[in-house]
Amino acid sequence: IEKDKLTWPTLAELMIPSEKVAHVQIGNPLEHALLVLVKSGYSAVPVLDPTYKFQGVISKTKILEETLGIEEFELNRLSEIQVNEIMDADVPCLQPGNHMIDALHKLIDYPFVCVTNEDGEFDGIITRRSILKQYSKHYHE
Amino acid sequence: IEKDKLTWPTLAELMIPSEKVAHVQIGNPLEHALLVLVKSGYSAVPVLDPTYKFQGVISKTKILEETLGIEEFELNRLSEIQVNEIMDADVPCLQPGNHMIDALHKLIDYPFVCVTNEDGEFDGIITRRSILKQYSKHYHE
Ligand SMILES: Nc1ncnc2c1ncn2[C@@H]1O[C@@H]2COP(=O)(O)O[C@H]3[C@@H](O)[C@H](n4cnc5c(N)ncnc54)O[C@@H]3COP(=O)(O)O[C@H]2[C@H]1O
Ligand SMILES: Nc1ncnc2c1ncn2[C@@H]1O[C@@H]2COP(=O)(O)O[C@H]3[C@@H](O)[C@H](n4cnc5c(N)ncnc54)O[C@@H]3COP(=O)(O)O[C@H]2[C@H]1O
Repeated sequence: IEKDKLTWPTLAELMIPSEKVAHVQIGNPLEHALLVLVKSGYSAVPVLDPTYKFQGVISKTKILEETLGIEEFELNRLSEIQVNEIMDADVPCLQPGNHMIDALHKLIDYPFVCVTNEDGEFDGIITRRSILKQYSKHYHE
Repeated sequence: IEKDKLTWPTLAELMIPSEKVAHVQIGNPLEHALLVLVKSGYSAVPVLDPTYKFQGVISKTKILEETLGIEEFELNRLSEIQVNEIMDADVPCLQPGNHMIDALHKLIDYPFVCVTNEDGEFDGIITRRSILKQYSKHYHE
């Protein structure tokens, strides 16, 4: 296994850095979160707090579940609910000392996982696509 | 590589069979597609035609893009547009003779790919989760 580890990239090489990750703030109304999700085209994005710590994930699925109960999907109702009321808070995070195999295990059940630094601040995300791309390269070596 | 192939599962073993896959019909109105997506919890599901051939994929992202242009997300507008008008028609499919490595290549850019039989009829889907689970097993062997 050790030889194998030598050829795998580090988490930093796999990671999409925070400045390239669409995200919302924990106190934002759902209306704002929905606009960020629709404009970015992503199904789900990270939720950060004002000190740039990762708090969870907000998705189109969660927002649709919340408001489809009523006859019309009134956008004004989305302005009354905040992101922290319906976000998923159990998305796993990786720390600086973790390896690609740790990312692989967590990505089995999550489309992306977050990466934080020693102080717990948000550094970026690792996506299933980035891991699958590595495997497809590795297979041909 | 040959020895490697022996330990990998066949596509049939990896596949979620069609009876377990939530799907919609090409002629359905978007209102129905949105209800299937919200009830199943999935971001996107396959679109089939009346002869059970795979035609594309419909997603919450596409439906939201389509209707968010107006002030309120009126559900009645969703009943006027049909699935075939906005679905993604370029999702790749695997045929019976393909291997897991073919699935890996296609899953780099798609969360799931479809599997068809010799007559082109829909057999099921292979998801990124199923491939990642195999890799995590393989790594520990
Ligand atoms: N603008 C685009 N250009 C090219 N391909 C695109 C794309 N948007 C989506 N895709 C493709 O569709 C997959 C699923 O995207 P989804 O938005 O559902 O799910 C995404 C999204 O929720 C999140 N994500 C990815 N990149 C992000 C970013 N820069 N900022 C925030 N969230 C991101 O991670 C999930 C998994 O991403 P992953 O790349 O593995 O997988 C992506 C990618 O293969
Ligand atoms: N009810 C549930 N129970 C447990 N885990 C769940 C779940 N719903 C979603 N997940 C998890 O979230 C991932 C993304 O789901 P999503 O709905 O965006 O994206 C899904 C969905 O669009 C589609 N899909 C998966 N299973 C399906 C099914 N039985 N019928 C129709 N579409 C399916 O394939 C995509 C990738 O699926 P994958 O399993 O790789 O990845 C899934 C899975 O890891």
